[in-house]
Amino acid sequence: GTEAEAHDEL
Amino acid sequence: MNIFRLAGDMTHLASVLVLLLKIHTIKSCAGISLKTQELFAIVFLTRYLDLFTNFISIYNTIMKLIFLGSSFSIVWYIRRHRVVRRSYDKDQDTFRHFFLMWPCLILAIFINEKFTLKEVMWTFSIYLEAIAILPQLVMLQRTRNIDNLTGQYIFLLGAYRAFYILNWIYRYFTEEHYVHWITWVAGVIQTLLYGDFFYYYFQSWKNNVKLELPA
Repeated sequence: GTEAEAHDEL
Repeated sequence: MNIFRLAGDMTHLASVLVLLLKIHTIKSCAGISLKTQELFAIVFLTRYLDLFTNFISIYNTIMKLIFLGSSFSIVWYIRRHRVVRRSYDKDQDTFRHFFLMWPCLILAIFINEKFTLKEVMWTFSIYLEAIAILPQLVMLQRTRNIDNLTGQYIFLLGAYRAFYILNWIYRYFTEEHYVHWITWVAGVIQTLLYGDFFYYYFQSWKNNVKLELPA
């Protein structure tokens, strides 16, 4: 996944 | 956002609210490990470095602010509040918690998805969160007698981790290219740490007796 996808969780 | 992720975030939020409720209304932090709370504050600080640069949703931003604000205010309450700090069991909370940070930092420098400051700090926060509960678990073992709010707090934290694993399983099957070994391995280890506590929590609930850990 992209970086944004990787960090869309808390 | 799937139902497991939402349930995870809500149990996480509930755990924080339960702890704040205990501290704010009862003015007591008995049984709560300051060391674990300090580690959580560092976890959120290093994880949400992208708070103002990487917008995902209003929901994400608000939740990040809540977790940052609550974790730092809990640490403040235990360390500085005139009444609350007197209930802190300092002698039972002796874990050398800052030593946990070094292996996490070294691991994050070597095992990450991208070698940038933000990404290494984010990875560090994932590793640190996995073991941040250890001082609290050690303290539970020592005090053994656990009041209801403390028990519920730790149960909700464990539930949050369990829901996140279900969320990852769901996302793995519903989204393309959704593979995140670092978060998964750290997350599973973190959840396993709650296993023992869960066992005794359900036993006490089933038998309707006060939660008490074996010596």
